[in-house]
Formats: sequence, C-alpha cells, structure tokens
Amino acid sequence: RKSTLNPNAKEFNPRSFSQPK
Amino acid sequence: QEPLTASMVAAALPHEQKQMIGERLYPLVYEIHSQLANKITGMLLEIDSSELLLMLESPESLHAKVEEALAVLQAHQAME
Repeated sequence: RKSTLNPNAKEFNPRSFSQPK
Repeated sequence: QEPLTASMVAAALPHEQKQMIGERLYPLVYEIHSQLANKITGMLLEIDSSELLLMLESPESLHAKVEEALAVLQAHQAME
C-alpha cells in the first residue's frame, strides 16, 4: 500500500514545547 | 494537561486546529524520533483531525504512523 503521507509537508514549529537537554 | 477532545478542536478556528493538535503530537513524536520531530509532525498534521485525535489516544497507531512517515521521508531523500 502506498503511503498518503507527503514528504514535502511543512515542518511543524511548536509554540510551547521546550526541548529536553 | 487535560486530554484534547474533538469538541475543543471543533471550537477552535480552522487554522488553529492543526496547531492545537500539533502541540500535543510534537512531544510524542519527539520521544520517538527527536531529530526529525518537526518534519514528521508536519507530515502527520496533513491527516484528518479526527484521525489525529485517535492517534493521540493510541500510542501503537501513533508509533506506526511515525514509522510510516520515516519510511516515506527516507524513500524521498533516496530519490533526490
């Protein structure tokens, strides 16, 4: 089955999440 | 943090809906694949909101979708 996901999708930028060190 | 419900999402403005879901989805994706979390979350956000809400409640289906997104990305990069 071919995936419907699009590799050219725009990256998501979270507003609230702080990346763990 | 209380769970995100379909009615909370439905009450949001259309352009805010995916951002709301993305804020919940991103930390989960980050745990699976930190380096590509922004890209993978962006790809997953093109899926219907109703399906995304189910994925937030189901670690197994979320994991499967993240793996699928990774495979799509790798195949795409291999073509370039």
